[in-house]
Amino acid sequence: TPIQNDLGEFFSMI
Amino acid sequence: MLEGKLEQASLFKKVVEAVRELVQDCNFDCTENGLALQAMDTSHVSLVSLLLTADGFSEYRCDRNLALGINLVSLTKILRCGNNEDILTLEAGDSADSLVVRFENTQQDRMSEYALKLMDIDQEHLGIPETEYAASITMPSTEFQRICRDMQSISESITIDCTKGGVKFTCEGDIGSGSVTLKPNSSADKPELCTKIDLSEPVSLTLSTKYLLNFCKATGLSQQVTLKLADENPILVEYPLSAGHLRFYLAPKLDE
Repeated sequence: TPIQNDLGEFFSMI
Repeated sequence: MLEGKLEQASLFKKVVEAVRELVQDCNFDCTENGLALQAMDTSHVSLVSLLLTADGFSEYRCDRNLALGINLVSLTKILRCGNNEDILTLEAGDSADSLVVRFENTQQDRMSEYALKLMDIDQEHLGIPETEYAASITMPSTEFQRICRDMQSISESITIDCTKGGVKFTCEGDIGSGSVTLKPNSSADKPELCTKIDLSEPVSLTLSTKYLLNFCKATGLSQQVTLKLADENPILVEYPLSAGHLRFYLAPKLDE
């Protein structure tokens, strides 16, 4: 089963 | 000082209605260019990005940048006090502790005014990287909503496969599986019913049904929706507004 990723892994905090 | 007047309250009501389940507290960033909101949902899986540009308001004035911290549940309560056709005015002073929401009916013989207490919200701001999307699919928003609704009862995930020939939505669950394929089509007299695919390479993404369905709350805002996909990247689901946009980003589900 595919795992839901966190959006923070793709977008960086500014 | 912010002063923004919308000829129809329904636009703002619909926008807030579309995002309030994903986001509870958020800052409305007001600049001379318009109103913007960017917020992640509490589970940090999706992001809402709203822009209402100044030219979408019949009157707009913002002398100094303001961040209005708003609880969307409370804002919804106040917006429900106005009718869809009412003229809506939003007003806030530079160091105001409340947002004034004014409704005026079309006959201009009933005016109401409410004040919403503002909050201090220390919000994380995300930098959205420039992404080269492999595919861009524009389709009727009601069709996208229907697919998400239909598949919701079958599976927690929807896989979107896009090739030149079409876009295929697939779901697989305990009771069985399903798929819907849409081919590009065009109709000059009804462009809102067209499906358009721009593709540089085939792409496949698996996404949470629950979140996709949540984005569909924006269906009433636009007849068309655009899905942008890149391998192993968040999907972008965009509802264009007459002046601005409502965008949702959703992180993909990936194999371990």
